[in-house]
Amino acid sequence: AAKSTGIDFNDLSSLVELYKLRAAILVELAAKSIQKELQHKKSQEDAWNNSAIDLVRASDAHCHYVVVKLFADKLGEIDAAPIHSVLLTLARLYALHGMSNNSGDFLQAGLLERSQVIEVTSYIKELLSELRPNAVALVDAFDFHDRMLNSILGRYDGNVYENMFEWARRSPLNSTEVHESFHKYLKPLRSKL
Amino acid sequence: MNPDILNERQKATFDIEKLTNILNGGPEKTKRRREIETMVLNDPDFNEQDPNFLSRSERYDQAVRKSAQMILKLREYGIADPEEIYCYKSCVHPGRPEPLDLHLGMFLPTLLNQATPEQMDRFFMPAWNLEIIGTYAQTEMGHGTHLRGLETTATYDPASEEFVLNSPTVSSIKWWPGGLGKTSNHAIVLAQLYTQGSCHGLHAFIVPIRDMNTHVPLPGIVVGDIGPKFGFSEVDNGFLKLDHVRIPRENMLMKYAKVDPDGTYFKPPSDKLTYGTMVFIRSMIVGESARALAKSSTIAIRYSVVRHQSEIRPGEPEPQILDYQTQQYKLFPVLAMAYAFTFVGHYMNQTYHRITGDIHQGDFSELPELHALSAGLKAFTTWAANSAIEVCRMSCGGHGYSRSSALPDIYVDFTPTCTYEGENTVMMLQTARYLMKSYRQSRAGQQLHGIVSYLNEAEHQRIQPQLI
Repeated sequence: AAKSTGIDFNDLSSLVELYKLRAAILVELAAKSIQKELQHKKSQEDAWNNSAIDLVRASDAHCHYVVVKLFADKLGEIDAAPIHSVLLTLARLYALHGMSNNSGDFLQAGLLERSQVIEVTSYIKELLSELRPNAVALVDAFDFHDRMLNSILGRYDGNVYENMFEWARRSPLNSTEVHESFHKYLKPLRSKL
Repeated sequence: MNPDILNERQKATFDIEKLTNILNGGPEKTKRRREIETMVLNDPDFNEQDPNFLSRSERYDQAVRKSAQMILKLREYGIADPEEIYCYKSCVHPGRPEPLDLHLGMFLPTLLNQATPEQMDRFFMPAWNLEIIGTYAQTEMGHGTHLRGLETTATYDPASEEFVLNSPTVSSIKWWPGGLGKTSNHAIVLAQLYTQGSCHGLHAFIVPIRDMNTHVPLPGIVVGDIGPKFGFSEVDNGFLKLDHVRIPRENMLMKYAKVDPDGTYFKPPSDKLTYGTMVFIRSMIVGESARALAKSSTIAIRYSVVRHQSEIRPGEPEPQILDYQTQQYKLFPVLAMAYAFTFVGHYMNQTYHRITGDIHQGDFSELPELHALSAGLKAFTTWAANSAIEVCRMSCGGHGYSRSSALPDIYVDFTPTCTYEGENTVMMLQTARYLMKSYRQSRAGQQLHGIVSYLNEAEHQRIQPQLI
């Protein structure tokens, strides 16, 4: 059985390894599900359909592994220490958050123990605090021009409320002080009541 | 500048510009992107009315006007590099699909990848000059991702050396292609090829659908817009019914598969080549997932430092909502995902270009892996991004509902990626097919290569799932 002890949650390569094992195990489970169906004299097509949930789960785990691995690989190309550090925090958060959300898979595969699932949550909380001071800088780095983002809430200068008010005033419903529906429907209605 | 956001920027522990350069692929790329943005944003020809206050027809009209201007300007400035065209287009239509998307993103690439040199001579320059405006019609009203189920037929008539394109049923009417409704005058139509009494599966045909001068639909063609949708208001997604429409033999894309004048069929070296354009788009969608997440997290995180609400400690001023752990727990994983998908998007882009380069050299060995990877990652990233955009919108409280936040538009314009170019569950099952094949090969002692090579390692480690 896969060893679940001694995982270093600070070490991104250990996390990549866990994702790899999860993917391998779920691929194997899906293959075994098909095999089991075939042993019950099901056709290949029916065996496939009856294993589809496991198959999608295996693909999902495979893709998740690929994403975590590529993020880790990218970090290997980055020399600047402050950037490497903040991206490492993000990569660990991505990996640990995925483990927390899919803890059933990791537990079932024997890759994590129950106590380690709790440990994962506490690591996530630490990473959230670590990221807090850099949160705005990290989104600024995407470098969206205000007119490309086209969002009043997301304005670079943060002047949200005054611009939201300005925007609302441009709504076509505000083009006249009194909307024509008042004269067409509400006023006549009033005289009938 | 809002003092809260100013204060946040002073706290950063790294050089933002350097990280932007990493995300863009180098300082030159950042510089060029900004040049293009400035060019478009300072151009009065691209001024627009806020689409939030326009009807759908007005939005389509405005988008066509801007797209027409865009084509002229691209010529004027000599912008021909696909990446730069994409960048220019994204500035002209920020975050919104546009009526010429399919022409630029699918019609032209399909010609480049699947047309013979003679067909390129005939179609490419007219398409480049927009005399031919094309789209890519694959999906049918009753059939989507399962391509073998498509019903449209192309029957070869050796007497006239023509194909007869036909929609035999209502469910076979082509449905959804962007630009098909009102904009295009040609469509690449995917149809089941029949010649000498046999069906040879799905093949691509260039079908004229409207008169190139008057733009009136041609005889046998019923074409129009499919109506309002969930987002995509600028795009005329359309329907196309073909009633025994005759096209010359030379209009079948014959770089790989061929039909001789007498009707003899020559199959392509790989049946996956027909779907090459879809693989291209799926690869691009991974980057689009990253972009949608980057935008959503930018909006929600900036707003969360401006917004103050309630209190953490009694008697103290209302804190920034980003100081709440619950808000961080909603948004920081989305931010992490945005970075992760950005790097995956770069990888998919490079991998696509590397493998298609090999294909042009006649090496098809990595095509199955590309097919499986692009399908799986398209599904994985779009599912995740779709939910995450909604998390961002919800984390902006009541103002996330306002169209002024841009979050509703990001959501509705991104959500269709979960179904177009392959419905996500079906995509995952395609990846699973490749994984099962690889697993069997590893069990049989074969050495696997590429991204699935871990299945060999796993075999060595004798991993067994445990019951709990």
